[in-house]
Amino acid sequence: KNKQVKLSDFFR
Amino acid sequence: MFRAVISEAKEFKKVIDAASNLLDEICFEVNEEGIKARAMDPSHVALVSIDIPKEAFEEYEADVHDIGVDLEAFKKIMNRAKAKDKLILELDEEKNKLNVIFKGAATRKFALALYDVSSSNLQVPDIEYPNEILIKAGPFVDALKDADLVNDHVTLKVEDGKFIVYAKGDLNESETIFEEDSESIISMNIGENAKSTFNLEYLRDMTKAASSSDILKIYLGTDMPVKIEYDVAGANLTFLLAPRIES
Repeated sequence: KNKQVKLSDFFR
Repeated sequence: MFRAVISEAKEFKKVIDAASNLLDEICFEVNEEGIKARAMDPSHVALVSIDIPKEAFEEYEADVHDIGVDLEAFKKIMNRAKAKDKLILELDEEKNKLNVIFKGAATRKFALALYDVSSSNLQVPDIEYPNEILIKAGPFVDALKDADLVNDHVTLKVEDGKFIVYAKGDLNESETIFEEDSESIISMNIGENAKSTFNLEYLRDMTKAASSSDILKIYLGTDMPVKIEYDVAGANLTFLLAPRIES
């Protein structure tokens, strides 16, 4: 099952 | 002071439509160079970036202002534009309104309330992508429509030099394959195989302002946000969408 992640997860 | 004249109101409407699909409100940062806006959608899944250089306007004069507007209201006003209308945008600092003026068979004026939408200082992050695909918007949007028949999310893949739009539902599957020499593809700069899955409705919203012959630049990696860029009416639109990831 895939889950929507947020953009902020990539810009830390 | 801010005053801008756009020769085709209908074209500018597309820019507002693109933003209003994803955002409730926006802050246009205007200065003597042009207009820019950056914002994330309320769920922080998508980022919208709009750049309109002053050259895109018939007339343009501005010093530094933040112009915050409600996009639903702006969109409704822009929906009233007629085919041959010119559009004039001007800031009324005294009344704290953005005047939206259509000049055609008659001159029609709207005064749009300004909101205190703080400018976000967001930047489009400088991500390095292994793959860059230039594709006509029409065939790509068609591939998304196909995917929409089988699921609410879609996988964008680069596989052995092909760009693939793939969806799998509980029962059914759809797949569109773009080969490098296909007439839909302008160019493919492929570094490695890649695969990311995205919410379909966001992708549909992000590509809605593009006409079918417009060219989309799609940047794709594995389990990375997809970046989609295109130009409408001299404005550069850039969208970033976070993926869905196996958990």
